[in-house]
Amino acid sequence: SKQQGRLDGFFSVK
Amino acid sequence: MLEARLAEAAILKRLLDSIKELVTDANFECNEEGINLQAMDNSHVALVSVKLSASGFKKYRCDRPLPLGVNLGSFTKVLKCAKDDDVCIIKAADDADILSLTYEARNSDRIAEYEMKLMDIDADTLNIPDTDYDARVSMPSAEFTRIVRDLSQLGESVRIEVSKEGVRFISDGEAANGNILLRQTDDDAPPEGVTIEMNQHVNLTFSLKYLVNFAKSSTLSNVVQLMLSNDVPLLVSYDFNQGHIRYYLAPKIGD
Repeated sequence: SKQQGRLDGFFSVK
Repeated sequence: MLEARLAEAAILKRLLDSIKELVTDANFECNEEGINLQAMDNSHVALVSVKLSASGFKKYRCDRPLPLGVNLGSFTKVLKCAKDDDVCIIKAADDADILSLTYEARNSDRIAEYEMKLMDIDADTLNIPDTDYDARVSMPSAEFTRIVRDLSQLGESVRIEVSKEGVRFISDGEAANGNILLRQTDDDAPPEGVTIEMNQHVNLTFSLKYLVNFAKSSTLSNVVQLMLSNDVPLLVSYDFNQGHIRYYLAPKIGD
């Protein structure tokens, strides 16, 4: 089954 | 210092209800343009971003940027003491560790004052890139709430598919499955109707637990927008008079 992805990597720290 | 006068406490109460189960503590960043909040849930799966514009307040003054670190559970409790139609005034002095809230009753001389402890929260501000989404769906927020609640009875995930046919929400549970197709309504625009813009076929899977949580924001707006591109986080956006609340949710990946 599919695994839950994370937001890290999509948004960079300002 | 911050002094902000909100015509109705209901907006803040509904906002807190929309985020309190996602995030425990967060900074309300106040500046002369308004109040912003950005926070990620502990598991880094979802991010909530709130904007309240200065123009949405009856009176708004913020001399310099001020982060108000708040425990959202405590804030919810204090806001429960306000009636929905109370005028709500929030005040904080520079470098203060207290947020004061005043509720003025609309039809009586009742004035209630509360104080809440502020906290130092060390949180990174994230840069959310502008994205050209492959699909943009606008629908009644009550319909979205119904769909995610219905499907969450069947399974943990929903597959959202946008094609020429429309937008389809598919749940494949262990004991039962279901799917709901919404077609673009040609004779009805939002808030009642559904509009679908699509540049490319989209097929993504998300956790229903989070979507059910996001759907609490239907108390803030009659319309919800879903923005989707393959392999990037879903954006669920509710716009209201005073600002907006936006949620980003990482898709489920792999097989």
